[in-house]
Amino acid sequence: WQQKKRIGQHLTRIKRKVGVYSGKGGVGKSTVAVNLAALHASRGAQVGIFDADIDCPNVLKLMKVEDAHPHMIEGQIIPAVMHGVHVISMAAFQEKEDEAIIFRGPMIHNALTQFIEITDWGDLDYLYVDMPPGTSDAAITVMQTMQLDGFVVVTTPQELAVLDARRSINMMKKLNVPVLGIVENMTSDIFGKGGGELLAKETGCPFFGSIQLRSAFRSPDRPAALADKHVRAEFERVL
Amino acid sequence: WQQKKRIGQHLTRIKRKVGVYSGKGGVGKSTVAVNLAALHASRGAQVGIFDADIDCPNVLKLMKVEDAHPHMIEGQIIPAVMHGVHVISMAAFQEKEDEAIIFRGPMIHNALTQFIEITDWGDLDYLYVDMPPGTSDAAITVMQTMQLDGFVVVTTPQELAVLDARRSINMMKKLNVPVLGIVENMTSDIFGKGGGELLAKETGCPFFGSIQLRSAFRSPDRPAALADKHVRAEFERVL
Ligand SMILES: Nc1ncnc2c1ncn2[C@@H]1O[C@H](COP(=O)(O)OP(=O)(O)O)[C@@H](O)[C@H]1O
Ligand SMILES: Nc1ncnc2c1ncn2[C@@H]1O[C@H](COP(=O)(O)OP(=O)(O)O)[C@@H](O)[C@H]1O
Repeated sequence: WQQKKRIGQHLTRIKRKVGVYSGKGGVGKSTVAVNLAALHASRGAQVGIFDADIDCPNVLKLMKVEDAHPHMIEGQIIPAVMHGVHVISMAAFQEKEDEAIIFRGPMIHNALTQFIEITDWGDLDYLYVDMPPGTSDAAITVMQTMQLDGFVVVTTPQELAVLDARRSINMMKKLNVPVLGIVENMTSDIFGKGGGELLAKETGCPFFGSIQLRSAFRSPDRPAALADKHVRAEFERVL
Repeated sequence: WQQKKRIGQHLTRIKRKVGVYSGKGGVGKSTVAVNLAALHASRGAQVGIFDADIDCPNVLKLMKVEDAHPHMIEGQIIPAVMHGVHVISMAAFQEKEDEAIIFRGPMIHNALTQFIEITDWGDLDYLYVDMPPGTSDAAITVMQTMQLDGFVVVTTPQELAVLDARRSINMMKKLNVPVLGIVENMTSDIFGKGGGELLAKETGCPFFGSIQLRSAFRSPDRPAALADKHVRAEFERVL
């Protein structure tokens, strides 16, 4: 597969490439990716985030990126930088942020591979790929073309989220992609606790710890891990 | 479009066809669809749910459907029935519920149109279509082939969910599909309040009310609207 080889060569300057994934939406994939990346950057690492959710991208909004307009140099996209993190997202190419991106599968695949091939990431210690929900086009394309070191699976303690996380892990096993470990998010009296840890035991994956449900995540002006010491401690344990 | 006409004729015995949608995952689309349907059924209406999330179906699990195996009569699928609601879902065709369904866009489109064409719904007062997140294949196929009366948009009060709900509404406007109204779900101190109502004002859509974040939704043995009087009152107001 020519493309996979080309992409592999293009990404050699990135030391570690990690996907953040679950088939279930709204469990905190973008939140976990953004906070892990921001924490790395605050410790001086060179780190990037690729928002692989082509039709409903959220990373620019979550990070409150100010100058989102993409800069192109010699046909390569230069990622925006916010809180020390290099960010690339489909949202940067939208006139208005609430414009509907109505792409069928093949166009999602093309948009993803284009972003991967023409973004100039420079030298990075870490690249986090924030995945969209579902086990369809975006997941298949990223798993088959980007040769990531592996995926962090995010789940809430709830029954439905754990079921879809299990499906995601089965997909990764089928496509021979490593599961690095499981993070439980939104642990609380309302949603429960322990669902993520139990999933880790049952699937034989490492358990990276849990993040409590907190109002500190309500549209902070910077990633909650930089703004709240409890959140910071939880993400440091995950790292 | 031959298929659209065929599907239209096949669905004539259903009085009202309503989609429950948002581009954002985890906002409560399945929860709202299941509780509205269960409430209708408890009042004696004939009601069905079509789980249009082909790769990560949750409706059978949410409703704790006991005999999920599909019954076929003369090539037509007979939906399972639980709490008086007729339910059809891709999950009924899985050997194991956590099996990964790895379909690209065209296969998602085909699976959806097959379900629509070969399910024998009988005479229904209401059919709710529980949509997957995103503005890609499933949303395009359902909006272009099923001629629904309209869609209920579900959002949480949070910034990201409201942004994706706005994108969904813009998609519906582009595809000429009616927005029936907006439901705000998970209203709470943690996630905020009023995001849904404000969205309704800004987009000129009716506001159907809000559902509080409650632990009553944590894997109940029957839909929370049947088990908890506060939840029931909230869903009655939405109806
Ligand atoms: N631990 C948490 N406590 C409170 N809110 C959270 C937490 N994690 C995520 N959120 C919020 O929940 C919503 C969904 O999270 P998001 O990262 O967008 O999930 P996903 O990327 O899986 O769709 C966002 O509005 C986010 O701010
Ligand atoms: N109002 C609520 N209060 C508490 N939990 C809720 C509420 N609405 C939904 N949930 C839970 O949140 C999770 C996500 O809801 P779900 O209906 O699966 O969303 P979607 O269909 O949009 O992905 C489920 O585990 C569900 O039980």
